[in-house]
Amino acid sequence: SPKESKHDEL
Amino acid sequence: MNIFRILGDVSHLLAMIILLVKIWRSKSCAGISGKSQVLFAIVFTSRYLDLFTNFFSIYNTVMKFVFLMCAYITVYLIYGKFRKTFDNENDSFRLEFLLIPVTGLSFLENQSFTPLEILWTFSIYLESVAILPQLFMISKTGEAETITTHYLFFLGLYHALYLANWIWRYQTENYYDQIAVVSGVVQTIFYCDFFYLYVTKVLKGKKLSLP
Repeated sequence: SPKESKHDEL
Repeated sequence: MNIFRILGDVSHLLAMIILLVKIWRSKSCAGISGKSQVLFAIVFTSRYLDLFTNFFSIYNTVMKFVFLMCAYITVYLIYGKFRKTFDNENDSFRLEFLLIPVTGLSFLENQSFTPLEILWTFSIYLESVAILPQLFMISKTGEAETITTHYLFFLGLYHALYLANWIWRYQTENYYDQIAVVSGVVQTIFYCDFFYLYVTKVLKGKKLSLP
C-alpha cells in the first residue's frame, strides 16, 4: 500500500 | 528500487561521510552549522521510529541505522569532541522559526492522525528546511570551505534524485506521496542558488565566497 511504500524510502 | 532512488541514497550517504571525514581529518567543525546537524538528527529520529514497528528489507534497516549513527556522531563531534572549534557566533539562525511552523503543519496536514504518521510527516517537513541554518551561516560569513560545498552538493543531489525517483514511481507504479513530493520540491529549490555557485565557482577550482 502507498502508506507502507513511503516508509520503504529513506 | 529504481536507479534514481539508489543513487539518491548513495549521494545522501556520501554527503554525510564527507562531512564526518572533513571534521575528523581537520579536527575542526569550523563553518559547519551545528543547528542544521541537530535538525537532521531530529529528522532521522522522528522518521525512523518504524525501525521498531515494521521490517521492510535488510537494506532499509541497515541504511536507516547508518543514517542515524552518522547524524548522532556528527552532532557529538560538533558539540562534544571538537566544540572549541565550533563557530557558535555565526550559527545564529533561530530554530523556533522552523520548529514551530513545522510542528503545527505536521498536525494539520498529514495522511492519518496517528503518532507515527504525525512524526513521519514532521520529519519530512523538517528535512525540507533543516539546511537553512547552514545556508544562513554561509551567507553570514560570506564563504565556505570547498569540502563543505562538496557536502552541500551531494545533499542537494540526493534531493534532486529523489524527485526523479518519484517521477519514475508515478510513471511506473502510479505511486506518489503528496507530502513527500511537495517538501522535496521545496528543499530542492533551496539548493538551486547554491548549485549555481558550485558549478560556476567550486568546480572551476575557486573557493566559494559571496560578494
